[in-house]
Amino acid sequence: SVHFNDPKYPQQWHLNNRRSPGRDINVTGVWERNVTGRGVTVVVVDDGVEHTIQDIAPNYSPEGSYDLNSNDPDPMPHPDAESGNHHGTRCAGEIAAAPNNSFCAVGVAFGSRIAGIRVLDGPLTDSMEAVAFNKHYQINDIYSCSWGPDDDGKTVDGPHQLGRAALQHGVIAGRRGFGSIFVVASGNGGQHGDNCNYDGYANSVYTVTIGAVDEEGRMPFYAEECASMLAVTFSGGDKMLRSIVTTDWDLQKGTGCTEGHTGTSAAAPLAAGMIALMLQVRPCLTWRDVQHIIVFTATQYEDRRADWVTNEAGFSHSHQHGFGLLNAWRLVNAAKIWTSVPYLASYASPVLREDKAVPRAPHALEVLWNVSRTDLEMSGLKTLEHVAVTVSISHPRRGSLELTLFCPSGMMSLIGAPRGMDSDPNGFNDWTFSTVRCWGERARGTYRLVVRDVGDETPQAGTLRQWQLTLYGSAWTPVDIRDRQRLLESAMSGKYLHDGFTLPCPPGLKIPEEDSYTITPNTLKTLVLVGSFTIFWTVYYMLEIYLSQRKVASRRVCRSGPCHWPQRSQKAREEGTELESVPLCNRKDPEGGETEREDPATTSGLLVPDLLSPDRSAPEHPHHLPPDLLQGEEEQIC
Amino acid sequence: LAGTDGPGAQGLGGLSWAVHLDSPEGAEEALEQQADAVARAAGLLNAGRVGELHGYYVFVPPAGQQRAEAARQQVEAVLAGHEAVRWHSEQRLLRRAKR
Repeated sequence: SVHFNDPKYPQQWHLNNRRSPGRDINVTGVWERNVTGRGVTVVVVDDGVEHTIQDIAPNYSPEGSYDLNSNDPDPMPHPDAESGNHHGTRCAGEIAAAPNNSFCAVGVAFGSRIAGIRVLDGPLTDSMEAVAFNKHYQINDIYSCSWGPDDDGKTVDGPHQLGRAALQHGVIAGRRGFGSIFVVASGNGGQHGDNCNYDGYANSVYTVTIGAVDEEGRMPFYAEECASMLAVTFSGGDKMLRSIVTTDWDLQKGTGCTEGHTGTSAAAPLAAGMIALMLQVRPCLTWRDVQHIIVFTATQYEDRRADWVTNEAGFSHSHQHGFGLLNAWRLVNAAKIWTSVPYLASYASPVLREDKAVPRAPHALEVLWNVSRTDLEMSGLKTLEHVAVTVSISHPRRGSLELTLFCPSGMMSLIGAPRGMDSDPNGFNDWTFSTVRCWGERARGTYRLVVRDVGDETPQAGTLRQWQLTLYGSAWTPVDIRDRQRLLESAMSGKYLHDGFTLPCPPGLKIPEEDSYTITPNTLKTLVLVGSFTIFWTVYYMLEIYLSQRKVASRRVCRSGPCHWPQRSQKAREEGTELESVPLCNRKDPEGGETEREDPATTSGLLVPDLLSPDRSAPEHPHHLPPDLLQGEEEQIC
Repeated sequence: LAGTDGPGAQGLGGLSWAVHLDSPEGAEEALEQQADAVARAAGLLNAGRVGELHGYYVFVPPAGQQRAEAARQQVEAVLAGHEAVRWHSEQRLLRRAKR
């Protein structure tokens, strides 16, 4: 029943697919109930946001924005040679393009506020990334990041020390203590056989990793598989399939609207928009509540190549699609009734030294680690969320290695997929892989890590130096999880999705932001300029006054005879052009003190001592005579 | 791709160091002063705290200082040996691709 006059809305199949009903994010029902992202701020961390464009301007949040490339508060994109700095604006449009403005398109959370942090358009360091991830983190609720290390099928990289520290600080202190929500794109390295477990942003426990499917629900040619992917949503596919329609910049070749937004870059912002809808109905969801709701509500669907496997807790996961398709109706109805999960608990095994050879396939090296009840007593960890494995392996061709992890339930995760393009001879040094496929399963039991060499070099060449197992989860029991699953299913009718039903929601903490009001270089330059200008003119005027004083003084020193003031011409007086200013003179007053006084004859309106008032009787002392009677009797030093 | 050399690189030619001071419990002002002292000891300027990260600072070479290998190693030695520095890392340009 929702209608928009935005000209491209009918082409926005990801919002409401008339051609293939059901192939969309199922958001119109949520909009009908006035859930549009109101009160939530999403920040696009990218190459800038053209916030002056009609679709962005009404929802733009300058308070949540910043430009780290130019170090000023305005994240406007800068035109560049390839006319490529439209990326951030397109992502912003997917999230919060304003509706019913007869311009281009509509955003998923068109009632939310959109901010921009420009950081990709210039040299980027670890410290800059860290600043970006926490910038205005009490204003920005969701950070949408459609970028990452190269997707060339041979890079192993992720956030460095400061970036990791900032992600962790963000989930601890961001968003009034509920935790910033970091949404990242899983990567476009599909054609190079890449896997997003080699990307530290995608396989971080602190981020929501989103993959892409095309309009037919299939994994597009560019998409990557990985065991740490939480879910997928729509994006463009191959040439025969439609891409995402969204706002575009209107600089250089831009027209303000595009029908060609694609890649996992286009999927992540849609997920960020849906999370904004969730936060409107329940602002106190923590960063882990959001991850849980995604796991509980993402929908598995028919795709033979997806290799769905259902784990011990009843969740189905695919390396291609995560826990399935995001569904805005399910996400929001679950959020509405969600009560927070228990605190994050974790367990880390000791660093397990192995120094064992990695055999050639079909043989394999297996190493086990048993996690006992006692091991978990301290943390109270009962059921799993993320499982991470940190390994150091030497091998002359890293891409030949295959790493598989089996949880105690037997659930298999391909955490290190072989990569034909990766010929790096340095192997892995403390690289952390992770999986979400054991989500909700019991934590206790034996974990099995299997390493194989699937290369075709003749001598076996790899050695597993050491590894460490880290479990993240909570005190929830399998029964709690099943109960929650049932509760959510009862909410999917939408019966709670009205203003009459609201669970208590704490307001969160007041956390001061670093008041690093750093004067921007531009401001600094302006201040210096104004300052110099002021100083120069001050000096100039002082000099001028000094010199004019000296000149006056040099023309007239009267010690002996009477002072002759320049005769004021009758004519000047009549014309009123006579010079009003007269130098101040020191006169001796009757009591001997020195008073400075203007010559009363030409001073109009100034207060003058009453001894000079006309009606006084002639005073007995010449000093008291009115000036015009003094006739030179008086000594004046000017 | 972000990460290519260009205008606005921190410090001279992108050189900068991130440090984590060893007494992050200290009050902000005390930490700031300690950061200034460590930066001076290494012949650098304290460019300020890293966003919201308590105890983390970025140091950059004074403008005009030649980017010599010897100077770099000198800085490395001072930061590695300074008792107030828990961790330090020379900031390198990261390659990041839009997706």
